[in-house]
Amino acid sequence: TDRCFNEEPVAFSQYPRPADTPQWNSDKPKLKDIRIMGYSMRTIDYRYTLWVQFDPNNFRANFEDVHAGELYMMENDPNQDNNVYNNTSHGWFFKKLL
Amino acid sequence: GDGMNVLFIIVDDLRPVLGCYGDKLVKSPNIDQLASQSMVFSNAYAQQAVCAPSRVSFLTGRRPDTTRLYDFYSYWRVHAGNYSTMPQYFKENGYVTLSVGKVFHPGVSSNYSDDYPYSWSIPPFHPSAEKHENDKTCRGKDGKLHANLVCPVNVTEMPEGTLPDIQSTEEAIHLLNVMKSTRQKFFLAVGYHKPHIPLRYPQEFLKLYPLENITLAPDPWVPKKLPSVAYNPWMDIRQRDDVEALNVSFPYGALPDDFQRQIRQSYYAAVSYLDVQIGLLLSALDDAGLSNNTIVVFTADHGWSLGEHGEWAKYSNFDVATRVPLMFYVPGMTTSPVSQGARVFPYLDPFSYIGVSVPQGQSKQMVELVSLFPTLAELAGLQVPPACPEMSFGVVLCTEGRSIVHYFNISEGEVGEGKEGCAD
Repeated sequence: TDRCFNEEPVAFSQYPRPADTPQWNSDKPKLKDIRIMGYSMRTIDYRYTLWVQFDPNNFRANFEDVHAGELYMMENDPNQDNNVYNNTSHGWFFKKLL
Repeated sequence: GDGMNVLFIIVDDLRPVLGCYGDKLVKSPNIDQLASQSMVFSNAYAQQAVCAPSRVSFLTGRRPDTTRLYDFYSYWRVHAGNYSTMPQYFKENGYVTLSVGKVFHPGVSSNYSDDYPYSWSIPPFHPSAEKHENDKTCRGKDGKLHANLVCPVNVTEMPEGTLPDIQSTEEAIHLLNVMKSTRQKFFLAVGYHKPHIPLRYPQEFLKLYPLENITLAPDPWVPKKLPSVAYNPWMDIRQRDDVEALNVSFPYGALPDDFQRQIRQSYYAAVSYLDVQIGLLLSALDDAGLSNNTIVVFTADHGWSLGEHGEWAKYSNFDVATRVPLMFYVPGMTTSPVSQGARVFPYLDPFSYIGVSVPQGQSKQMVELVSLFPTLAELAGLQVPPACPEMSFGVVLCTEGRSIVHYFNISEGEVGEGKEGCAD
């Protein structure tokens, strides 16, 4: 909520899913079927996405319950093909974020 | 921009495959010409890569978690909060607000009325040919008509002898001429249907893209480390007759290479068809003598995967699905003052035009479509809606975006230093 932080601008997006694996309604789940929400933040340098539990009854996303993550570093992976979310070498990045 | 009119052009499913965004293959001379007079944002992103949530988000200036619209089946005014929309704000500030084509996503999510009368001064226009969009109108190799994904057509053989976007252009031009004579300030939103599927466009546009020039995506495979939850199985593509006939396995089976090329070819052809419509519309703005006092905004509701990561369509958080073109033409600001009657946007024929247009100004700053509302308000000289508090369900007028007008002064290629948003 503090917009005056000394960081570069970020663009956010999100996408809902009904399940962890692809199924017939993964593209366009109805609200009642949404169980997971993927929240992305992107800068010039990276895209960071967390897929977290989502409750359609109260619209709450639970960031304590992370189903999956994505991290793409744009400088050497501009097409976002190499997800380095689980690379321990990026621990510095998560520290910085948190 | 004080007191200027607004022409707001929204394209359905257009990723920035445009000459002005560096694409070497596409023929988009009219959009490139607009870019040559505009401030172009090369890193603009939608908030959700599907039509209704994205449109409601940028039209209200609030994120999907605040509109609570993630699908197609609720109307934010009753489901989340009675939020003001951008056109409503202009209407309440003395503008005549007009909607042509697909501006709001039709149906429940805009109360079956495109949010009329809140947002619009008169009932929104929808092209009559729109109802045939999913009819079997595509001639197959068997000579019969199908509901295909790849669908170049002879327009004279189409129902009503036309296509929806052609009708929308005609209506928008008609409204420009009406507004010229009434001399009232207007906010005209024109929503084009293509290149949304089906890729149905006049068949002559195929000539611009010989199949031998069409490549596959640079990365047409599903990335090994992509979490399964992130993958979009492109169901709407699979359900088209021509794709269904390929019997591609669900969810990860790849389309045959030659068909991938055909989809990409038709997407490009549909973009050039769209470019012609934009060219005719902007040329009419010139003809009406309105180019000197009309702000033109050009964007899309989200992008579209063209085979990258083994995906098609939108429905994901990948950049190809969320990144959009975004440009602002503001006479006297992004260009020198334009004298009335001067031609700013002469129509350029993509079949014969050879040339390159360079954006007037370009920003690499990360910007979001949710910022359109405050940006357009500021450009038009209206009071910028206040920033929303953390919980804004009961706040009628506020925005979760930020005006990006301060980026207009940053020179080409330059990315501003930090502390953005603190200036005021």
